[in-house]
Amino acid sequence: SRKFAVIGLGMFGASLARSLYERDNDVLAVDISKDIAQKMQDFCTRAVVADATDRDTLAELGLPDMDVVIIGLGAPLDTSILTTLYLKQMGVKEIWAKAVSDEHATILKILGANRVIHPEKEMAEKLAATLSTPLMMDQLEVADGYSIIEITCPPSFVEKTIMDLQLRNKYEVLLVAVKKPGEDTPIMLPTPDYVLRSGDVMVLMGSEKSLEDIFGKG
Amino acid sequence: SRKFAVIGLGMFGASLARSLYERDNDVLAVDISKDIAQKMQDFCTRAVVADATDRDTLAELGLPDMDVVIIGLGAPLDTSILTTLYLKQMGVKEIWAKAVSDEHATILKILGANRVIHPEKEMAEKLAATLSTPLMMDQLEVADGYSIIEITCPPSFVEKTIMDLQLRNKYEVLLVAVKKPGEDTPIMLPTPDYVLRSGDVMVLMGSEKSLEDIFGKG
Ligand SMILES: Nc1ncnc2c1ncn2[C@@H]1O[C@H](COP(=O)(O)OP(=O)(O)OP(=O)(O)O)[C@@H](O)[C@H]1O
Ligand SMILES: Nc1ncnc2c1ncn2[C@@H]1O[C@H](COP(=O)(O)OP(=O)(O)OP(=O)(O)O)[C@@H](O)[C@H]1O
Repeated sequence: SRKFAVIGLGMFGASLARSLYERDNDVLAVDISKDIAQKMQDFCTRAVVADATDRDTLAELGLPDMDVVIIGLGAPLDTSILTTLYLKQMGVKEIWAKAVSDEHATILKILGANRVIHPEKEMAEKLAATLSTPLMMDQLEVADGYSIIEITCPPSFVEKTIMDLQLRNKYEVLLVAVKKPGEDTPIMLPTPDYVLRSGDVMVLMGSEKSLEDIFGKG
Repeated sequence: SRKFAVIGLGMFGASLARSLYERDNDVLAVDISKDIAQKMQDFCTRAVVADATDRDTLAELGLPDMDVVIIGLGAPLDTSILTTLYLKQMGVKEIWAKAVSDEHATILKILGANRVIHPEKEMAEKLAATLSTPLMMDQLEVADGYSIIEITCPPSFVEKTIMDLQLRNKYEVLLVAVKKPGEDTPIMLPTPDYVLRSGDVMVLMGSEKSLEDIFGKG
């Protein structure tokens, strides 16, 4: 298990602290509001009331021992900006910070945030990919231009075999797995004679160009 | 290309409208603020100034023809709640709505939202998984308890072959691809004698239990 501190327990920070704690990590949760810190008590290792822009208070929290310190502060921008500076100066190993705009993200990175998170924007971009490919359920980018996608079997593929569809020869797309409705265990690397059925979820790997050629952008 | 409407152009709605438009979809962007609608003009097919809680105005926008209508409205809750009701009543095929809390999400679903999105919470849960597995870079859930993960080659695996590691025999984990630093094209289904190098990104598929056994929760 790893050690984390989450500073600023808004929707993002509070959800993150809880999820990390549920995964058996050590979580220190910090907020300026007594109410909010109190609500967090059962969902983290330790909840502390503190003003993150107060350097002395911050110094007492043992933050350099943490694997990652995540800043979940929102507006005004100067709170997260100051906190990032202080964390960098006290030698915190890894700093992640929530940004509310592109400019804010740039500033945080320059001051030392190793990763900047923009929940609304990142979720929107992820969803745009899913919405644009109607049958697509999820996607993982392997490399620039290469993805693994999870897609419901299109009507035109039902009752065909991988061999019929020539996925590998014609498109260089690999059918990595098939998840059948009602079956818990996916079929890993189905053989070329596997017959696709309606409702099958296909997990495919290939270049985004090939995947688009096959399934289209919708 | 598909047809979308995004109602409410906050950070989430605006990013979504732009991303969808960049992917060559038809995007109608709607906001009550003239300024915001105007800023959107070059980044969507059409930007309209409208109050989404005004049923008559909403009826003139051709929303039932859309593939999906996405509500990006924030607080107060009644705005998105009313809009969801109206969209359902006018027969919009698919309604996605941004929620600001679990209760809000429940209400929207009952009223007819096909999918509810909670950006801060969903990003937080995704990041908690990545943070808990230190070398992990991304994850795609294939089925309940089965995932594809993207993970940096751990030091203990460097200079070993897949055969040495017995991934398939011992753990039933499949090495689906390797992305080498500096090489654009990933190696799909490396052969058992492939030697792992420092910096290699491994894409593995298997049960979450096996993946945890191998890589640990950190
Ligand atoms: N100086 C500070 N020190 C510590 N905590 C602070 C400080 N200022 C604000 N906070 C806390 O940070 C939390 C997040 O702030 P806020 O709600 O403004 O952000 P937000 O952008 O709305 O967050 P989210 O989108 O995650 O809900 C609040 O719980 C607030 O009490
Ligand atoms: N009745 C309405 N009809 C249309 N648009 C509206 C209405 N009420 C508010 N909006 C618009 O919805 C947008 C999003 O609202 P708001 O900024 O409150 O949400 P938010 O939760 O902060 O969003 P985000 O987190 O995505 O930034 C604003 O641009 C606002 O002008």
